[in-house]
Amino acid sequence: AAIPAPNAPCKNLCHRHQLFINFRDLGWHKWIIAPKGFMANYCHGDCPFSLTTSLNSSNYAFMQAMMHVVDPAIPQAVCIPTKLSPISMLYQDNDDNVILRHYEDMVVDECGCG
Amino acid sequence: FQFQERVFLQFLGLDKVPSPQKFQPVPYILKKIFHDQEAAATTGVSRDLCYVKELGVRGNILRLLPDQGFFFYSKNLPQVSSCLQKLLYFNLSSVKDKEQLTMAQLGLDLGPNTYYNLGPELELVLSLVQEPHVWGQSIPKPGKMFVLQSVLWPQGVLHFNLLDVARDWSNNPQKNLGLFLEILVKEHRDSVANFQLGDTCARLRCTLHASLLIVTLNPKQCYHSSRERR
Repeated sequence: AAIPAPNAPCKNLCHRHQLFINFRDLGWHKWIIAPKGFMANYCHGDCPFSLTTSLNSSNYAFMQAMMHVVDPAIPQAVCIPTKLSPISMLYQDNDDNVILRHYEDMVVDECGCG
Repeated sequence: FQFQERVFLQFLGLDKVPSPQKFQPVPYILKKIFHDQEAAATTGVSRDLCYVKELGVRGNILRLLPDQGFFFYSKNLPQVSSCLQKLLYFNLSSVKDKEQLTMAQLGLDLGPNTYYNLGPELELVLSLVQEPHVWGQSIPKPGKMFVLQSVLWPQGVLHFNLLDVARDWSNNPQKNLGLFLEILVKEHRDSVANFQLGDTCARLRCTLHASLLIVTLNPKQCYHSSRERR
């Protein structure tokens, strides 16, 4: 029977954290027509060796986590976005042009150890 | 924060924070494209961000350019049925050199599409201005005509494809002298109501709204569709 891995508290493990960017907070609502803001989110948390196989990790992260166990001078694997999605922005420029642009990889949908 | 803001603006393709005096009206098509894209992103449906499905063209930046021209008020109108003459001018300077123009659609909104106050049949003449306007000259010397169209009025928004003209303007900005629009009232003996030409033209001057919708493709941001993105 597998020895139960030491359960690092979940909230410290690598996962997606919510972050809503409100353009009004930045004063950009005066020229951005839509959206009013967007859920950008971010990744944060530990990538312990024992969990790299389950934290949506890359093989590389598994190797790095193992190397970190052997030699702590080697940094742990890091918590990074593994799935991103775009946003569209409608805004007005200084020539009163209305511009619609799509921006890739602006929203973090999933995180993992990489 | 000032530093980050400048970086974000560059990322948006802007050199400084826009400070519009008033928001331009956003046409239905831009709202639709925006909402379709938001819905796709929310449901996790991946879409080709370099293809505008609603317009059937490749591109990842859509711009609606407002008309920056002006009306001509020439005393001796060339023809008794001439209703209005206008210079249409669109500033293409926001289009960066590396962007490829894939669509340029002129929208002429002649006013609300109601049938309560029927207007006379109109004739639209659109021609390229190919010589700079000499001040004091009543109207610019119209160059190549590329639209001559009769429309029943009211008619809502009329669309004209200006892709070749806009590409020429974008490649040779000094050629962008605008378009000359003339609207004439077509006389019909059997017209039901004898339209007061003055009132009709004044109303048309108030309701006329011109804009140029352009779509560009930034090859640095858009890999050719046949090659998977690595």
